[in-house]
Amino acid sequence: RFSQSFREVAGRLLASEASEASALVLAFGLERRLPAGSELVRAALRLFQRPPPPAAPRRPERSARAQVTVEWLRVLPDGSRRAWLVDSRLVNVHDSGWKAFDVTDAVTFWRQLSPPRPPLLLRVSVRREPLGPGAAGAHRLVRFGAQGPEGAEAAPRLELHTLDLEAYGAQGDCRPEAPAEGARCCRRESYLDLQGLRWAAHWVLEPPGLLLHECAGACRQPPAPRAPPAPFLGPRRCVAAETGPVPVIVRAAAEGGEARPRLLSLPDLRVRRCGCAADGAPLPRPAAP
Amino acid sequence: LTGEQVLHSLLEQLQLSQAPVLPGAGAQGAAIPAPMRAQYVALLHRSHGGRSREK
Repeated sequence: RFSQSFREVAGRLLASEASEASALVLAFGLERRLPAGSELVRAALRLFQRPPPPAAPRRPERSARAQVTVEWLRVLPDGSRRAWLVDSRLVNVHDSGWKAFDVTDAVTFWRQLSPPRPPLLLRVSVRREPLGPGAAGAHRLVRFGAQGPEGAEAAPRLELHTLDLEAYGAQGDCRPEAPAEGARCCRRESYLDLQGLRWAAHWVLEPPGLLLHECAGACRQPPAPRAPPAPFLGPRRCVAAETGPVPVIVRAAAEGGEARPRLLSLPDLRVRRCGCAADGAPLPRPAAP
Repeated sequence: LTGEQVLHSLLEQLQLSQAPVLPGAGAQGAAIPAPMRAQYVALLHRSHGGRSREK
């Protein structure tokens, strides 16, 4: 496996429904499965596609596909349910074997919830492809391991690929005496003197300057994968992982040409934490996407 | 972060296309009303220490 740490979590089938699109709801108990001080690199949902029944008619190639969609399902505090799309792909209805779906976003969102966190709920729906009144019902032939009496071997699985932040993450604030060249990813302090800027001198009342931070240094790259890496992911870079607003008071022109103080909050100007993340990988975000 | 980025953020918040040209004011600090000053200080503290308080 390409990650330093690799865990597999077995899923539990909560519900299944058969309508226009057949759907499964899977539950994964992830509490304490993601070790503290680790960074989630990738989460893959693996579903075993059972072969179609021998009596199933062979359909023309065009209609022998189905669209499998994975959504993160969340029960909101008011009891309502909301689903967010995390991955979708076409499968051949006559195929069988393990299919992998990228559910990194779902696990990332789930991690942002306040403890105690409920199990991670993933809804897997299978729709006919192509859409339209003439489309065949071939999608009903797609059945995953959770739907039958098979043993645990065919049960849905969630693979969690993590990196130890101690070895692969950022190191907090940069040491002032250490040269930035070749340093490990860290948060470097910088000062912006607003009063020294011509446009700000009579406009910005507070603060006189901004004590800010930037992310500097290099990130350790994970070992070369034995399995194909997640698509579209670039090298890990040192980026702002958590930001906050900066308050300022400016003189704003009011009616009558009079300038009055006005309090503003400039979002995301303060870097609170730096982290290493691959290009294209999601950074931790607030719970509601 | 550069002065240009701060300027851009300010202009965006105020929906302006360029920095206003305002005459210099003598005692600028005194012109800020007390409630606004208190609100500014509260935001400043939250901006610096929000994370550690959460912990």
